[in-house]
Amino acid sequence: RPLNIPRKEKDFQGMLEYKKEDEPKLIKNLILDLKPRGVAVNLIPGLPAYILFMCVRHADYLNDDQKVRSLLTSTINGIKKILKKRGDDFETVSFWLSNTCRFLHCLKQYSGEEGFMKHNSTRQNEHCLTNFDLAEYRQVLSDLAIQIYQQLVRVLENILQPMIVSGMLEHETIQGVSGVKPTGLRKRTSSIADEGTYTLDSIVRQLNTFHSIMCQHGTDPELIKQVVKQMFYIIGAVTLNNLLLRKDMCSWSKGMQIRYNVSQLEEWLRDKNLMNSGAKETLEPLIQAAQLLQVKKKTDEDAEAICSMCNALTTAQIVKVLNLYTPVNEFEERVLVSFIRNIQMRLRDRKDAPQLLMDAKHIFPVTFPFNPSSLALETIQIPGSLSLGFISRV
Amino acid sequence: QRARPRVLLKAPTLAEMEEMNLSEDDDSP
Repeated sequence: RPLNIPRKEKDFQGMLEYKKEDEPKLIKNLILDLKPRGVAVNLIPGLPAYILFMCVRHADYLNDDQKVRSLLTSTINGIKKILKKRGDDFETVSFWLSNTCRFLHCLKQYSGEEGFMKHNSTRQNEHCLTNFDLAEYRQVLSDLAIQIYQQLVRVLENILQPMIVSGMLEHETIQGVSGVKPTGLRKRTSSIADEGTYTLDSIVRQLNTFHSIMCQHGTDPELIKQVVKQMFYIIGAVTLNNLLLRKDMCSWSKGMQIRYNVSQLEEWLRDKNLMNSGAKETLEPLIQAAQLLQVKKKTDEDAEAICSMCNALTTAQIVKVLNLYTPVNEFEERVLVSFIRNIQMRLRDRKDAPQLLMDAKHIFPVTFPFNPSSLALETIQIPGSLSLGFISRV
Repeated sequence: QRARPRVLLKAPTLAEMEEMNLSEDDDSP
């Protein structure tokens, strides 16, 4: 009986062999039935992508183009199928966005193309595909990743949407700043709002949840930055649009409230080392609207100051805020029509878009910068929990 | 220097893959 000598890592070549007839089972167990909250929680980030790629490597090694095509097509269709089925679940969409990107990076990193090999180890360069150029499939995967990203944005928008107006505008994070005596006992902390309303803390907690799930899935840092920038844009646009449509939101104290809330969001960015994500800049129109609520609005100098300060607001938005502005008490005067005319005259040369509201549905174009992995394929082991016993390491 | 160039595998678009999938689903009992 041959000695059962355990093969050392160095003997494996980082490929996975499977029978053609087992491909449906591979797709079912690794994609369709895999639960991100279930066994996937304990996987190394991107493991499904590495497994699929190691299967592609073996089919390439066999020089079997049909097997390569079939696996790639089934993989793409499998991911689309699971996202059709569970596409409103943030964890599922985030999980397959990060695995689709990792699969795309593997196809590049091991393509044999010079530009993608710069960070490869010698061993990794030995693991490059030998027979097929999969550049066209990489393009299809990139198209799929864009679709998944847009789906992720819709999911997080649906979760955030109900929180924004209440958390950013209505709830008084700074108690009493509006001059209204807090009813009954002063609320202990800003996160305890009336039943069912959201506070700024609710929004921050949700941002934390999104961020930790994406980190847990091993999502590329550059992609996390783009998701966060998109989230902040949505928060800023929805908040500003509501401010522009509600007289009760245009007061000095609301300006103070908004500036405080924005500072808390900036604090969150700093905590997560995301100050360079472009997210803060998407809040600029809201920040300027809040400042406009707080600055003096009487003299020529005031008009000059407002025109130079509000470069991220359109003329229509500036005029609207000034028209809606409501003095917080009888000692304060309303904004005079003549002052608003003065502003309009000063801004008449701007080539502003006429629309009043921001496009809260706008999705920034997404990019997937190449992000090679240092993980050595020959060391990857398949956990039994994936029920992939019909696949063997080569 | 590589022995021979890799063969470019022509890929269907996402939409074409979807059609393939639908036809397979139709075939499946």
